[in-house]
Amino acid sequence: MKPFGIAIHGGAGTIPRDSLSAEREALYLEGLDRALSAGYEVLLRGGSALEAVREAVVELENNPLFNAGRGSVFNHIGSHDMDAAIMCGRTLEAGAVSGISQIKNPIVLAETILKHSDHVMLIGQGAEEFARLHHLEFADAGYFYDEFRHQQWKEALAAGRTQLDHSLPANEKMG
Amino acid sequence: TVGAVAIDLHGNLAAATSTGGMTNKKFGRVGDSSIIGAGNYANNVTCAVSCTGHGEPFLRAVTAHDVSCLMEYKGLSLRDACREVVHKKLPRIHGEGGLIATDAAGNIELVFNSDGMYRGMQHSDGRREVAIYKED
Repeated sequence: MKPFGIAIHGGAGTIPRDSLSAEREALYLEGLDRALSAGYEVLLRGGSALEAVREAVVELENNPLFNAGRGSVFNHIGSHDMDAAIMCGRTLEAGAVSGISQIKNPIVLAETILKHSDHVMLIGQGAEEFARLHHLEFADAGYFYDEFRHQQWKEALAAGRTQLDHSLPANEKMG
Repeated sequence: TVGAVAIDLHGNLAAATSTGGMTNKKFGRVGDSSIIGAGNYANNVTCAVSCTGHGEPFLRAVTAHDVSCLMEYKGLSLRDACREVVHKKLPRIHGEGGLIATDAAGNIELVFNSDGMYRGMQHSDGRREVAIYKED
């Protein structure tokens, strides 16, 4: 049997061990585990790599712990700007999307662009119009609201800084 | 940012990356995640890569495609190519973060230069892991 497999990530940054409670750490591990299983199951039943990576990312996008889809952080105006890309190694076809705020699963839109558009990358309102044409699922602002993310945004706004999801602010002193 | 790379039973590779960007970002800022070649790349000849981290350095390093180029043009293994990019090239331009990658032989790499990366992998040879911190 030929080897097959999958790897996933849910973000990188300054993640000190004591920055996560045991409960929150368990939730992250559970979320990663679920996404890994979703992708691996596709491969196990003979599905394509493209399908496997989409399924794994959809699972992560649906989990508010991770900064994508439902768990996307707030931008300066208190809205969301989501980006996604997907590429097939066999055909070198690619689909990408940027600056969208209402699509439930941006990676599904990226895959739809890969499969059904003459273009590689669509942005903003035009991308959402394309998604509407292809009957993709939309979600309102309430779906993307998360109290933890909102608090992160208010603190960043007050401090006038832009920050990565999993990093301590640059001016934060430790010790 | 989240992402996945995979190799299927037929030896085909794919990569997917998705992000909500940076908290409090403005002016329509876009990072590397949705830029093919920077945060995401797949090519059956070499590898599939999905990146996560500080988008601007990853864009300037054309990170995902760089891993593929090191394999294709310089003959590096997946492991060496990933390490060259994440531990040597990115730090020179203050690029913090990491990437996940797989190649046509079924090798899998999860490499990062930050304190941690939420990550996981499962291989048909039985290996499976999920981890967060560097020392895990």
